[in-house]
Amino acid sequence: PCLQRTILDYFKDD
Amino acid sequence: MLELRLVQGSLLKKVLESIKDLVNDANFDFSSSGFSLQSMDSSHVALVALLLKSEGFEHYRCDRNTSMGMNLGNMSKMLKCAGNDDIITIKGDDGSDTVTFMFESPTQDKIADFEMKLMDIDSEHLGIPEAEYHAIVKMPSAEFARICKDLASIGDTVVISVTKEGVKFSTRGDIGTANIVLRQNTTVDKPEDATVIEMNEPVSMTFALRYMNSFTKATPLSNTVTISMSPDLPVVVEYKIAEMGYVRFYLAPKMEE
Repeated sequence: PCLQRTILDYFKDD
Repeated sequence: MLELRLVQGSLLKKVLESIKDLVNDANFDFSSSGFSLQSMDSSHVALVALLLKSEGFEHYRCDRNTSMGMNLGNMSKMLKCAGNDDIITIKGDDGSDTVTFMFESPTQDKIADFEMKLMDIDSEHLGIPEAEYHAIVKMPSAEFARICKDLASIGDTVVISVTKEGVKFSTRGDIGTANIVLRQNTTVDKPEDATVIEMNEPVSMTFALRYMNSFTKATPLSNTVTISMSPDLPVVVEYKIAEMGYVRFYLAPKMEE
């Protein structure tokens, strides 16, 4: 099975 | 004081249609250089970034940077009332809790005013680093939309692989599997019909087709779409808006456990 990553795993708050 | 006049009002209609199902509410940030929007979908798996530069407007006045929280569904309802050939003007006053959309018919014989209530949206603004991508595929946007639609009838995830042979879109489901390979093809009459693959390194990543199909709602905005991939970043699906800016969709990949 694949684990769905999220945007917040890659981009941090400014 | 904010007043933006877009002669090609249909662009704004298409932009809203392309993002309103992905994102419910968003802050529109207006500055002297244009207006932008950045917002994640409710699951935080996808992010949309919109930019419309001031030079694309016939008239653009923005006295000071301002942000307006809008419900995109409501905004879409109002923009649907604009004719495809209408000139659309967005007007707002500092401190006002509404924004006005004015629609003028090309012959100026019909003028409509729609005033929408604004909302308070506390959304974090994410830093999106400029990146060197392992692979960048530029292809006809209708082709990409067709591939995503076709594959979604077979499976719910797509593996996008870029090698020196070309770009491959694969899926599998209960009824079987599907593989679609596009090769670089620049011998076409019109440049927008070309498939151009810039590969620095081979890359292969898995994504949920549901989001990809949502992104393809932006197809009417541009004849071409650019897909940029790096294994350690979300994929970027970009639809350029001629001389104005772009709608960019970022989608986090699905990783093997």
